[in-house]
Amino acid sequence: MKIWAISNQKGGVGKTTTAITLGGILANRKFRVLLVDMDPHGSLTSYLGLNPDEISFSVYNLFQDRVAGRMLRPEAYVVNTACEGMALLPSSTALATIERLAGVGGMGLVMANSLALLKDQYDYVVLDSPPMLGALMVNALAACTQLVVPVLSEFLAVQGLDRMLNTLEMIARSRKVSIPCTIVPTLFDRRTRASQETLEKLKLRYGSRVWDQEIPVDTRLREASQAGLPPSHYAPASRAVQAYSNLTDHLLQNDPPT
Amino acid sequence: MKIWAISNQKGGVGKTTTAITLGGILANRKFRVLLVDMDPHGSLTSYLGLNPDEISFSVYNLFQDRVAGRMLRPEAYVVNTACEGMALLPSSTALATIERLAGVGGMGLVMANSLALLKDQYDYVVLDSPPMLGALMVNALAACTQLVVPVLSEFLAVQGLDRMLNTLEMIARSRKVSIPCTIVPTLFDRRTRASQETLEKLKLRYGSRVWDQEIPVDTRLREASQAGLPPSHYAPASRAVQAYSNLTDHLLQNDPPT
Ligand SMILES: Nc1ncnc2c1ncn2[C@@H]1O[C@H](COP(=O)(O)OP(=O)(O)OP(=O)(O)O)[C@@H](O)[C@H]1O
Ligand SMILES: Nc1ncnc2c1ncn2[C@@H]1O[C@H](COP(=O)(O)OP(=O)(O)OP(=O)(O)O)[C@@H](O)[C@H]1O
Ligand SMILES: [Mg+2]
Ligand SMILES: [Mg+2]
Repeated sequence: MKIWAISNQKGGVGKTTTAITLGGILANRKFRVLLVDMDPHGSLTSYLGLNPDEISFSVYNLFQDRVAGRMLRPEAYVVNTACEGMALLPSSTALATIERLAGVGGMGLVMANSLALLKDQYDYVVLDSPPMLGALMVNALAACTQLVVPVLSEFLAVQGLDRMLNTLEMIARSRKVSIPCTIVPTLFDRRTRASQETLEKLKLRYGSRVWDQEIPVDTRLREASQAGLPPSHYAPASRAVQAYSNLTDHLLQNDPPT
Repeated sequence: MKIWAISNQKGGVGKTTTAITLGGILANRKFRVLLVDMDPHGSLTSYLGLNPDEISFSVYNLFQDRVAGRMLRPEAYVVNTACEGMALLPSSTALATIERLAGVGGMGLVMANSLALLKDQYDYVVLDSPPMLGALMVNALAACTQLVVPVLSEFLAVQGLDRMLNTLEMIARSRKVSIPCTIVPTLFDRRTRASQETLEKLKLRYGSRVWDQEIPVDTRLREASQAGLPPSHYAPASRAVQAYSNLTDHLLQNDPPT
């Protein structure tokens, strides 16, 4: 089983959109997929028709079980989605209180230890992270076998990327593994001068970690979220889904199935 | 002195862009303005040319002073900006650890108590919040005299708005004040069907709290962030700055200077 974390502490760069589209494409390719929503705001959970304010079981329960010294049972909190071959471990708003536990020992490995218990049931896990470099993102970075970083190709979004990549390096060193990382330009508008210039700067600074294509701006993605269907199922022939399909090829090369 | 908080736990909806543009417009109208960056990611701080990773003093120091029982001295942490009449209380990445203190008594009023000490030096304070409903946002809601909520007019961004507005109501009740709130549609693209439909739903659900205009998509705003100048100073005649100027009129009517 492989675990792909979709992270960036900058908000609104397409993390949730990337997570659900990659998950849908992998499910269409007949991989067994688990989506995990680690954002207390619960965009991925709402996208799939559930309410993070009212949900009874979620990622939050895994942290509670750990604090209470109970056995981890992640399969008890997984729900099916409308898409065949794609399950969800949802979020709840209570997840926002996890940040307070950041100082407690062992909290950084809750996700890694929970997901290890599911390794025979899924081929790929896709983790959606919150827009904050805190305990939940550290959990995602500590569990993943590959990191995908969606980035808006503009000035504000490129600040602070070093910080996240440094955190990833630190975690990878302590795990004594090397974790491939792909920076993915999203919401890319070829017509804007600022987009092209920032993309050049990104490539100069991060070299081969930057994917050689971009995800274009595509209103079909917004319509898909309104319809509650992954873009791969709602508009499989759209430009953005085609681009995400190319990205999936690239990510599978970096991190093939076990 | 009046305090306007710009908040929404959804990421990438234009909080920082709204904060810096309103601040610039108010400074151009000869009000004495203080911008406050309460986002550990420090977009506002980077926008104005400072580095949140390396900065020596910031909002973080106010929380440290409170925990250590020292006297609050916010003026010691304020810096000037390139714009006349606009000062900044910057962020630092260390601010991300504040969330751990959320359970400690009295942490919710650090900003309100600090800003009260500056009431003779500024006419308007504009607070930029992080994309998370945690201790830092609660501080902003507890300090403000008016709340501005930028919202992307699309499905994912409207989820969870109730949660934030309920938190605001709760804080206003405990302060025994009524806090005006304006929901501002941002990055609005008239050509997209999904945008128009969601805007109708927003108005149906939130009535007069939704501002009667929208902030259009305008690439001049992205260029301004690259130039490190507030949009009001970089492109004062642009469509977006004109729209923000109309918004400023509306907000000044709701919350005139003392
Ligand atoms: N390629 C695209 N074309 C058009 N719209 C897009 C595209 N990618 C994402 N979006 C839209 O941009 C907005 C932000 O995307 P999304 O919510 O996925 O970002 P995020 O990084 O997960 O945000 P947050 O930081 O709040 O978690 C959403 O409204 C989404 O529908
Ligand atoms: N009206 C607009 N037209 C074009 N681009 C815009 C507009 N408003 C904001 N942007 C761009 O959209 C992106 C998101 O804006 P911004 O960073 O202000 O959002 P935010 O809500 O502060 O994000 P975060 O949740 O990370 O704090 C930025 O790249 C900004 O330049
Ligand atoms: Mg998201
Ligand atoms: Mg911001």
